[in-house]
Amino acid sequence: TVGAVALDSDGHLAAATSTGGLTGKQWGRIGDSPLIGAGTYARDGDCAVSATGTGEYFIRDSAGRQVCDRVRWNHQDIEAAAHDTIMSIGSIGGDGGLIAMDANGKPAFAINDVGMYRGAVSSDSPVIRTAIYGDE
Amino acid sequence: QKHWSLAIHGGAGVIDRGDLTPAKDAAYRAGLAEALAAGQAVLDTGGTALDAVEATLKPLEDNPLFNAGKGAAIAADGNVYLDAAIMDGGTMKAGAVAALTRTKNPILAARAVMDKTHHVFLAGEGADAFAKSQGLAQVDPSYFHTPEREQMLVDWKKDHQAMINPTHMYG
Repeated sequence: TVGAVALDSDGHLAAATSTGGLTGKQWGRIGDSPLIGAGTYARDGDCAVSATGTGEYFIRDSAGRQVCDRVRWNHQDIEAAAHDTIMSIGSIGGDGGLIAMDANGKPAFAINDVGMYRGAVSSDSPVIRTAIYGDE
Repeated sequence: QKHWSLAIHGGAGVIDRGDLTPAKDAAYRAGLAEALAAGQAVLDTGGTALDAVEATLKPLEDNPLFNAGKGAAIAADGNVYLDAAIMDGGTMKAGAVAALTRTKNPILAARAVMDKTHHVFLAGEGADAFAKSQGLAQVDPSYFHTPEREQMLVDWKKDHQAMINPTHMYG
């Protein structure tokens, strides 16, 4: 699964996700990626989210919407909201990760697996950064 | 210059340092960097976040290393079914597609659902037909298959054959 979140110079957020799902998935099975509020979500002023992992758990826990609600209603910063959401998913048996971005363009990466292919760039840090392993 | 920001993921899992050769490690990082550069080009010239996330995902869908578009995971029946979604935080508009089998870039189809219909989510043959009607590139389903993903399905079947064929349930 691949995904992106962005803040533009007018202060608008957006999110996108694309996937083939799981190897050996049952035909007809749909994961969280195309479900708005689960694998993909964006709301100006709060956050944008794209998730990757065992989709059924991200659907049950409304992962994308949950991150943004944690920001809006719990007043958590984006890192705490992303971390607590992925831990919540882990607590019900789900594995994976997500990327999130707050209204100021601060990115957060949260995983409960060993690694996640990821990267970031911004007007403040125009040199592209990439990472794969959990300790990077 | 006003502030902008972009972040991406290319999938998660049990990725240890010993799992990837230096060449594979470099190839994944190059793929991520190419995608980020595509989104950066949009945002750096005043483009929208919506256009940036779309531009970022297209090269990842075209890169066979990642599980989306070409190189996507293969389902139990041997076919590739592709899903994608996009959402605009400013307008709360969204578009999504599922179970595409012929549309080369699912993220473009999701964007078209958002921009060109009053729906949010189209699936299956209707979604492919809609994408085609919008002029989006269509490919033979074999385009999405790669040897690596074929092997992953073979490996998966070794572990799950008993579930597929009940006559093997007891060994």
